[in-house]
Amino acid sequence: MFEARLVQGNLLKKVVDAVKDLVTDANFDCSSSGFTLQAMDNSHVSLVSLSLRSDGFEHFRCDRNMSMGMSLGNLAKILKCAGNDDIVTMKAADDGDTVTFMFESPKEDRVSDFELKLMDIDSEHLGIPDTDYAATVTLPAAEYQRICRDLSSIGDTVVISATKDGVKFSSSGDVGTANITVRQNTTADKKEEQVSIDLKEPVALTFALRYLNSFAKATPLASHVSLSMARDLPVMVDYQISDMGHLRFYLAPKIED
Amino acid sequence: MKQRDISSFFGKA
Repeated sequence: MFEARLVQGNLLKKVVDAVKDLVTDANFDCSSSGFTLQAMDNSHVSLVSLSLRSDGFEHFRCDRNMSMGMSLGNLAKILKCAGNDDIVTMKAADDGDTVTFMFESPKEDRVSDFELKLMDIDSEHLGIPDTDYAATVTLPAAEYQRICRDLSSIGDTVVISATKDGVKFSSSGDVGTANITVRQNTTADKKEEQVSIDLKEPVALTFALRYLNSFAKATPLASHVSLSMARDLPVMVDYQISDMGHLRFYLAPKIED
Repeated sequence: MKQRDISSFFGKA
């Protein structure tokens, strides 16, 4: 039996909204340590990795490891029916073919439940090694979203280069070129405006903006996002979900033909 | 420019 109660139910809604355009169907894996998802987008260019630790739930019970295949579009439709402040409880039997979502209003005057049909999804699980990144920039999530959006009107790809002077995002296309540089700013008045750069060695990589833009759909989940880069390796775009875990996206760099 | 499959960077778990 699997049962998980999440007081901040809208967090689940935000997670699903962040990945549903990238991944159509995915397996959610439940174990005593938590609720996780790992999935590649349809074209196998990027990887999504979600981890919600069991201790972040008000109640969490998972008697045996299980994998629940869901259509993220259908899951999003169901979660849309939850009120913003509702408590969400997920329930599934060990051998069932459905998962139930129960929504409770904070005043306890409205309770609803929605059953979602599970699906069999073939998916290979990838091992993501701990990487010694050459550079990590942590910037406001809204700033990352803006950079990706602004550069998308100029070109299809972005070169992200991290040097001691800052992290530069460059794009070019028919319109012309654009460069946006963010510099370390750990003394900003507001904590949510701070930018920090951890640079071990300079690194520059090229990425498809379409995917970086799609990752920015996770903006409502966290105040900040970290981009970690190492030569010839996928960038890790990491949104920390407070007290619970993370939603990470990995995107393979573009390389010369 | 070429785009490698993301799975080619990570081993099977």
